[in-house]
Amino acid sequence: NGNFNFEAYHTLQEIAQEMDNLVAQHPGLVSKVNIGHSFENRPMDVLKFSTGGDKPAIWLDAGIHAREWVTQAAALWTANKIASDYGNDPSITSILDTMDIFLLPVTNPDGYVFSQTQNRMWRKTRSKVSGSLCVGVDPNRNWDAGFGGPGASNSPCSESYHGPRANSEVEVKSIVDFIQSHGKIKAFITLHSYSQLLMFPYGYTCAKSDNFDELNAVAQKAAQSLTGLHGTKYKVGPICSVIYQASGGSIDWAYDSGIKYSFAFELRDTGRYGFLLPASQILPTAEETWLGLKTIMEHVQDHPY
Amino acid sequence: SRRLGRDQVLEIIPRNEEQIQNLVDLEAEEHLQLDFWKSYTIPGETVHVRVPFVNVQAVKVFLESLGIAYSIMIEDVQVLLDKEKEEMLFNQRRER
Repeated sequence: NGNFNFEAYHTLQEIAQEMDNLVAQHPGLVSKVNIGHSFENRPMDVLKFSTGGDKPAIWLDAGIHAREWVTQAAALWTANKIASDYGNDPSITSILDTMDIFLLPVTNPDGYVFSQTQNRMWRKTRSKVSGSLCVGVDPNRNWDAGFGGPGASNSPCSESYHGPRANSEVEVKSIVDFIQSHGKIKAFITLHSYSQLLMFPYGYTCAKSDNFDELNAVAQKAAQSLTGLHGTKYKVGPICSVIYQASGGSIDWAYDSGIKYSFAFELRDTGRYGFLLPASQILPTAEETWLGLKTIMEHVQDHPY
Repeated sequence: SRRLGRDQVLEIIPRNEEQIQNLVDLEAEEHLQLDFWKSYTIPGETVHVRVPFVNVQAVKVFLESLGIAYSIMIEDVQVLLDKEKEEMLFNQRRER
C-alpha cells in the first residue's frame, strides 16, 4: 500500500508482508515462488519478475550471511525498484521483455531471525551439527565447488564451518535444486556485506576462469556505474585475489554449473560501522548497488548464450 | 538478545606477512572468542575483529607487543546495537 519504509531494517515477518504487497500491487509482473523451507521450517520464497513465457532468467539473492542486514534491505528495495520501473525505465523494461528475474531477499531466514532476536552477530545457518554443541554452517562454504578446500573450516564451531557435506544445508540445496530444475538461469548475483567489492569466480582456486576477461570487464563497468552515484569506491576481481581463497562458495558453484555471469557484491560500509550499518545508509547503498546490478543485467541481456 | 556490552571492534593493519601470521595465530586462540568481521588478506589491508570486552586488554597487549598497528573502530558494540533496536521499534510503531 506504499507506506513501507525502505529506509529501515525490518523483521522477517515485515519483509514477507512487503513481498506479498509487491505481488498484490504488480499482479501482471510479480509473483511469489516457494522453493523450499529452511532448517527451522521457514518458507524460502522467491519473487519472480516475469512478463510471461519461458524465458532465460537472472538469479539475485541476499542475506545468505544473516548479520549482513543491509543486503536483505537492499534486496527488498531492489524488488520494489524493478516492479515500479518496469514500463517506465527503458532498460529494465527491455530486460524484462526478454528475461525473467528471480530475487530471494532472505536466503538464510533462520539466521536472520536469530540475528534479530538472539545474537546480532550471527552469520551461519541454524542447523544442528551432530556430535557438536555448536550450531550452524557457513552457507557460503557449503556449495559444491571445491567443497572443503582452503578458506573453509571443518570445525563446527568456526564461523566458516563448511558443514558435513556439500549442500548439507537445506537453504543451499533448495536454491541448487531450483536453479537446476529451471535450467535457463544465465546470471547468478549474490549480495553480501561489507567492504565494497565486486567479485567473480574463482574463490576455491586462484586459477583464472575461462571467461576472466569478459567477467572482469563487466565487473569493472558495473563498479564504475555504482561509484558514479555516491562515490563509493569498489575493488573488482576474482574472489581469490581480491580477498582470499575461499572454497564452497555460491558463485563458484553457479559458474561451474554453466552460469557464466556469476558475481558477488560486498556492499558498503564506507565508515566505521561494519555489519551495524545505520539504517539511514540503506537507501544510498541500495541505489548505488542497483546501478551496478543494472549494468550487469544489461550485459547479460545483450550477450545471450 | 545476547548483550555485547563494551565489546570492541578493532581495526588492525598488518604491515607484513609476519604480522599476518601473528593474526592467524591470534585467531587460533579460540578461548579469546574473536569474531573476524573482515579477515586478514595481504599486508596493508585493514582487518576488523570484534573482541569480547573481557579479552580486549589481552588482545591489545598482544598487538602492541608485536608492534602491530591497530585502532578502535567501534568503542562499544552494544551502543550501536541499542540504537539499531530503538530505530526498529520506532519504525514499527510508526508503521502500525
